[in-house]
Amino acid sequence: MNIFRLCGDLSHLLAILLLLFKIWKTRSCAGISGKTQLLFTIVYTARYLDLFTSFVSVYNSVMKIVFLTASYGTLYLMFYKFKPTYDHNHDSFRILYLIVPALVLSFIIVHVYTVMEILWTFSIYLEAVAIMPQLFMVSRTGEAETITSHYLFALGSYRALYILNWIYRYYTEDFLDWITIMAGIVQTILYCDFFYLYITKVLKGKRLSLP
Amino acid sequence: VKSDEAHDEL
Repeated sequence: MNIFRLCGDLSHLLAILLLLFKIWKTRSCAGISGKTQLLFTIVYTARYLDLFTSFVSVYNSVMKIVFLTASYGTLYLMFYKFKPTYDHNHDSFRILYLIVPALVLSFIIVHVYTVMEILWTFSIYLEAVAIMPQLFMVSRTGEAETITSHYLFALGSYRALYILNWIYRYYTEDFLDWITIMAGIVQTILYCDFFYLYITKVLKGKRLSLP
Repeated sequence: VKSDEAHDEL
C-alpha cells in the first residue's frame, strides 16, 4: 500500500458514495446511465469473487464488500425504487459492444487459464470501458448536474491515481502487470475530455454543458 | 509477473 493507491481507493469510494447520495437526496437518477452502473456491477461481481477464495487484508475485504453492496444498491435505486426518474431514452449505448470484446480479449490476453483468472481479467478490461455509456449519455443530453460531474471526476481520478501507484510499485517493488496498466491507461484516457470540461467549467462554478 | 500480486489491488 502506498499513498497513490490509498488516494485512488478513497477517490473510488467517494465516487460510489457520491452517486448513492445524489440519487437518494434528489430522489432521482436523472442523468445517470443505468447501463454504466450495470457494467460496474458486473465488473465488481466478476473481480471480487475472490472474496471466497483468497484473503489479502481486512482493508481489502471490507472495500470489496462496500463496492459490491453499493453497486447493487445503486442498481436497486435506479431500476426499482426510482425507476420512473431513469432517463432510458438517452441511455442508448449498446453494452454488448463492450461486453463481448472484453470477454474475447480476456481469453486471448490473460496471465493464467483458470476460471477465476479469466473472470478477473474480464473485469479489468470491462472496467476500462464501462464509463462509455455514461459519457455517451452526457454527450447526448449535452449537460450534467454538478454532483454528477463531481462523481465522474472522482471516478476518473481513481484510475489515474492507480497509474501513479503502478509507477511507484515498479520502482519500489519491481512490480509490473501490463494487463492492469494498459487497461488503466485506456480507462483514464476516456476521461480526458471530461477532465478538461470539469476543470474549465465546473471548478469555476459553472454547470457542465457541452458547446 | 505472477498475476496473484495484482490481486492485492481493488
